[in-house]
Amino acid sequence: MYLKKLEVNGFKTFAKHTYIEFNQEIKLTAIVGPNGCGKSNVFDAIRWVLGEQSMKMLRSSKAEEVIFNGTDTEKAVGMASVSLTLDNSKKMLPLDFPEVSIQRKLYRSGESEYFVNGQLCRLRDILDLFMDTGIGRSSYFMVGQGQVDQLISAKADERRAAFEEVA
Amino acid sequence: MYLKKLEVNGFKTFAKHTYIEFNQEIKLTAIVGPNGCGKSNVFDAIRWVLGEQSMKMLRSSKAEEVIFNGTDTEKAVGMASVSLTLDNSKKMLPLDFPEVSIQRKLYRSGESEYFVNGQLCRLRDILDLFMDTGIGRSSYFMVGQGQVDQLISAKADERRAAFEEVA
Amino acid sequence: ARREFTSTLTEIQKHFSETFQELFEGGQARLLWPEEADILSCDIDVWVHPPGKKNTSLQLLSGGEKALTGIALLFALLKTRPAPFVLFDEIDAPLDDANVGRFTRALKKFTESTQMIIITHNKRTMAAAQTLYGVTMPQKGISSLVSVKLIEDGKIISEKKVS
Amino acid sequence: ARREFTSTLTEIQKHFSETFQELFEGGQARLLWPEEADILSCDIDVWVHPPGKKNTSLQLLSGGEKALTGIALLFALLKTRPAPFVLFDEIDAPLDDANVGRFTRALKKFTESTQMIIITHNKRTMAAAQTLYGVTMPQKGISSLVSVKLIEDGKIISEKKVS
Ligand SMILES: Nc1ncnc2c1ncn2[C@@H]1O[C@H](COP(=O)(O)OP(=O)(O)OP(=O)(O)O)[C@@H](O)[C@H]1O
Ligand SMILES: Nc1ncnc2c1ncn2[C@@H]1O[C@H](COP(=O)(O)OP(=O)(O)OP(=O)(O)O)[C@@H](O)[C@H]1O
Ligand SMILES: [Mg+2]
Ligand SMILES: [Mg+2]
Repeated sequence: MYLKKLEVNGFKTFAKHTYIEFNQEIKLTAIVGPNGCGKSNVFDAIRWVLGEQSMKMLRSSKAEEVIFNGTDTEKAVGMASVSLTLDNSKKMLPLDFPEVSIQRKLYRSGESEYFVNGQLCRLRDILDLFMDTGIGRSSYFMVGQGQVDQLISAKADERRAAFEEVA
Repeated sequence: MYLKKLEVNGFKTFAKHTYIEFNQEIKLTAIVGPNGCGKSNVFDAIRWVLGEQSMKMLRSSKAEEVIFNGTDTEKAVGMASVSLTLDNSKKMLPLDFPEVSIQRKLYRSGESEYFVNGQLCRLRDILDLFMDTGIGRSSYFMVGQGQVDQLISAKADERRAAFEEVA
Repeated sequence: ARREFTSTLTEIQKHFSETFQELFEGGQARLLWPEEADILSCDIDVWVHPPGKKNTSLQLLSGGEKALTGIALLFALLKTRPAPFVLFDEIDAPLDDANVGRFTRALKKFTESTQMIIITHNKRTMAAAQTLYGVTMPQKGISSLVSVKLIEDGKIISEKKVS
Repeated sequence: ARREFTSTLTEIQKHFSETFQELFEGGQARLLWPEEADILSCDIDVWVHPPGKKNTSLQLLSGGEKALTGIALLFALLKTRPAPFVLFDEIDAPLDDANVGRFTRALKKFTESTQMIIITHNKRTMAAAQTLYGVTMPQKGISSLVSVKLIEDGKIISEKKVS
């Protein structure tokens, strides 16, 4: 399984439809750019579409704060949408498709929708999909900015959660 | 008032007598070096000789942990000593000397000694000396590693302490 | 379940001390847990001994040493159980040039099994990557993505618009 | 006491919004406190608006934006009440190259009134300093001080032993 494509629209600083494609041959990709331009927002988008519910992990205080809030010249939008396409040729995800795409939408009204390969589903279905793949919420596959010494400075019980995920 | 000389002996990684001299003309000095070589320990030494009592600010859990603890080849020592010499030609410090030197010693026994210009004194005397100079314990003259956004991320009451120091 | 968890911990421990020695070029590190306690609920501590120094409590480590130790443990988890892809946000920020070199050498060893996407400001780490994506704001406050290239003196030039 | 504190806060506020605009090349920042509350005990909040962006809660700021905002407030305090000397430990670490440039330009303005000692790994900040001291460990685990010089390609060479 590997990331094939990320499509973002209306999420944080991605006001317009923006996408990034990854190539299977490329194993090490670096994302660069000036302070405040939206690099960590790319990771927030991935964390969000995988079902993240914690506001703290998304650096916001209300769920709707991830929806593009406007700038001096552009108006705020009414919906945030992120979709992530993954290669599933080795059937790591328990679905019979060679490619799986998950999507999450949130409207200003507070309503949210989740999709797997275009089919409306529940958050639960997305979380179950990634169970046991090492791409869970408490696991070590994502390290946020300034969090590199989290594993060693954390209390022993937080460390334990990462070890249990590995077992 | 400016820093003229720092002398360190037996404090953290400064096992032997080490000193650094500053020149009045030089206004911007950079301290450089590899990870773990002792740069932040230089700042800890300055914080310590100015009377710092908080273990957290000195990155240790017991007072004696600032005494050089030995390496694979060198034995631990029994005492840490730091002395700081300041120019006082503008009489910013309420003492009638053109130069003031403060010193702090700590023995493995837990006993500590403070000196001003070679005379034994109490911690209280050192803290009083720097009262109203902007070099107090809660003030903004020292920013520790990783603390640059402390002022804006802190709770409003911690921020207030720094503002009150300025008033 | 107990036997399985103990064998996983022992494997993490083995990788942790190997990766630590690789990144610090010496020294020792291990995970510690009380022998007789219940493995499914006891505390698991980290003990480190950077090369040449006496054993250190984690608190005394410098900013860079803590980051490098955190990276060693992270890589140990990845060796024990490879994740299909990983996302690291500026984990090289506290490291000096020499340690960034050791970090990127260790990072490249994972490219067999794992897709790695890392955010960095460090030119050496950029040079180690196979592709670079730039996030820019041609219009203040709105992000757009471009594919970029690193040229000799460390400048970044934008190749083509991605989306 | 109240009148004095209010006038100090107003002065910090003035310097904060000026320094913020200098470091971010635009935008706005201010300190906020409730008008009718007791100035000696109420909360003092920070409100920022980076250039081009809608007003942001501090939480939404990026790592680099937070550091730069913290530096702006720190410099505002120093302008309001200059300290004889200051010690900054890697405050430039989260900044990108352009922001390090703006930071060092702002830093140099203080050299009239304040002795500044800064720890850094950033070559641009090193280049801005008048003297460089190197902390090294010729013997593992034991620090020694040398005076160093920065040569063209960013390498550091050691001049003479200090102590
Ligand atoms: N909902 C939103 N609408 C508009 N802008 C937003 C929204 N949420 C966050 N932002 C903006 O995103 C910016 C932060 O972006 P991000 O954290 O991705 O930067 P970065 O590229 O990681 O920078 P650094 O190198 O400093 O870490 C902030 O300026 C913030 O105002
Ligand atoms: N009492 C002591 N005796 C011996 N060594 C000590 C003592 N206290 C701290 N140390 C050592 O000092 C080192 C940390 O030094 P310091 O924090 O100054 O590094 P640094 O130069 O700031 O590095 P970085 O660039 O990573 O921030 C640790 O390796 C620690 O083991
Ligand atoms: Mg970031
Ligand atoms: Mg340090």
